[in-house]
Amino acid sequence: SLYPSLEDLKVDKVMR
Amino acid sequence: KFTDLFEKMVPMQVQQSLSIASSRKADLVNRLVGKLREATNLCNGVLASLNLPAALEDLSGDSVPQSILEKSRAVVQQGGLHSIEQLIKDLPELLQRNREILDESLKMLDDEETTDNELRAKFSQRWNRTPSGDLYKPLRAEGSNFRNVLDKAVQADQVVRERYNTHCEMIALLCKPESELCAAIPSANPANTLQGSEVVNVLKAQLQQLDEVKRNREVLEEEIKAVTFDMTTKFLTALAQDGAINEEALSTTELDTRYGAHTQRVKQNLCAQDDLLAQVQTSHQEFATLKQSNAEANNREEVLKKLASAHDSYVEISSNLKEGTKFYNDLTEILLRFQNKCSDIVFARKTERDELLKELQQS
Repeated sequence: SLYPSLEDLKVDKVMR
Repeated sequence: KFTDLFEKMVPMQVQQSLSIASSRKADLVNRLVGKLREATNLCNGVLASLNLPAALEDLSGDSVPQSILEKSRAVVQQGGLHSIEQLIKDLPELLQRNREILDESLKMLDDEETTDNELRAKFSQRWNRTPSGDLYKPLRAEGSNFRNVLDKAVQADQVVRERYNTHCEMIALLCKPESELCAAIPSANPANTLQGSEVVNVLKAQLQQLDEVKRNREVLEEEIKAVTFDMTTKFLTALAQDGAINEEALSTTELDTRYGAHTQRVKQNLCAQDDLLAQVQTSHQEFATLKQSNAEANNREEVLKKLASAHDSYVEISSNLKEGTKFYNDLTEILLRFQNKCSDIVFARKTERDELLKELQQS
């Protein structure tokens, strides 16, 4: 596909 | 109303000679007619192998190939040039909207970090809370990921735009109604430019002459069949005078007299056809090479290829744009969540800062 994947951006990182 | 039932009765010798003579005549007629028919078959075969006269007939034809018509219909059905033009126009705005959300989020962090640093400089170790810089590290990492993704998207937009620029002209042509499309393709049949050219006129004239030769043949065939050939009186006379019948000599002489001219005309007809077929083949050779080498032919191929690839690019561009639009919309949602996170933490930090400041001033 032409545009970058957003998969790894969808996961919210938990704030410690 | 008297009819003599014995009128036809002749001596046995005469009867036998008549039957031999009639089979001679049948052989001759069959041979002549057979040659004419054979010549016609040969002529049809040669013309068919040269795709004549069809090749000459569609000179005036300028039809658009079926496959191109189907591609044109498909593109129009999907909204034609206008629909992808609109989407391409939207891309920069979608990009800008995402950029602004990201920039605002990071600016919030920057501003708060700046005040935190200023207060730390002012109160030094008494300003003992975690520095904002440390706290915001994961958020800034996330921010830089977003920036990378947006930079890649900008490149993708560029690729789509270039692809669009390369093919938009042909796509526009493909969306035109069939008549305009047909007119825009350099003569659908390269020979079209040959229309009215010497070689085509010569070829047409030769085909007309061939038609005439064939028509003559039909007339000739009827005449041959119509020839009357009755040896009865000759045989009767011969028998009376000589007491014997030299059937072969008498028959062949009579056949020569009766069919000599027809035989000659058959021969001429066949020769005429042989000459004409040889000429047609030479002219066709010239016609075919002209057709091949004709610059128009190349032009036509080029345009048709471009039209076909325009259709394929249209499909590709449409899917690129669909993907791109989805990408930006999905990213906007993610960035809005990110912006909320930033504003929440900055708000918490500000509240904490105000309490800390109050404590310090009281002490």
